[in-house]
Amino acid sequence: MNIFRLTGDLSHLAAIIILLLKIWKSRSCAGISGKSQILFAIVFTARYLDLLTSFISVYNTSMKVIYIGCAYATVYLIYAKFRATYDGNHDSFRVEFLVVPVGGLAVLINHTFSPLEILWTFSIYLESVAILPQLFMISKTGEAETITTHYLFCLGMYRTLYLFNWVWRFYFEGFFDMIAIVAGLVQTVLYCDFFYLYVTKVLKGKKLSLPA
Amino acid sequence: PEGEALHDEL
Repeated sequence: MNIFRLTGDLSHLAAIIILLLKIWKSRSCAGISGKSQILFAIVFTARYLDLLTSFISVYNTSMKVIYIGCAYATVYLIYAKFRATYDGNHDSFRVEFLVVPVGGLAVLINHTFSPLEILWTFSIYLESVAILPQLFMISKTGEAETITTHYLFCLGMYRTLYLFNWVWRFYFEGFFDMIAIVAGLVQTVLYCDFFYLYVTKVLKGKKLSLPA
Repeated sequence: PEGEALHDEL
C-alpha cells in the first residue's frame, strides 16, 4: 500500500458516496446515467468474484464489499425507488457498443485464459469506458449539476492516482500489470476534457454548462 | 505466479 493507492481508493469511495447521497438527499436521480451505474455494478461484480477464492486483507475485502453494495444500491435508487425522476430519454448511449467489444477484447488479451481471469480482465476494460454513457448524457443536455461534477471529479481522480501508484510499484516493488496500466491510461484520458472544465468553471464557482 | 494471477488492488 502506498499513498497514491490509498488516496485513489478513498477518492473512489468518496465518488460513490457523493452520488448515493446526492440521489438520496434530493430524492432524484436527474442528470445521472443509469446505464453507467449498471456498467459499474457489472464491473465490481466481475472483478470481485475473487472475494470467494482468495483473501488479501481486511481492508481489501471490506472495500470490495462496500463498493459492490453501494453500486447495487445506486442502481436500485435509479431504477426502482426514484425511477420517476430518471431521465431515460437523455440516457441514450448504446451500451452494447461498449460491452460486446470489451468482452471480445478480454477473451483475446488477458494474463491467463481462465474464467475468473477473463472476468477480471473484462472488468478492467469495461471500467475504463463505463463513464461514457454519463459523459454522453452531459454532452446531450449541455449541463451538469455541481454535485454531479464533484462525483465525476473524484471518480476520475481515482484512476489518475492509480497511475502514480503503478509508477511507484514499478520502481519500488518491480510490480507491473500491463492490462491495468493501459486501461487506466485510457480511463484517465477520457476524463481530461472534463477535468479541464471542472478546474476552469466549477472550481471558480460557475455551473458546468457547455456551449450550445 | 503460475495459473491465476493474484490481483491485490481494488
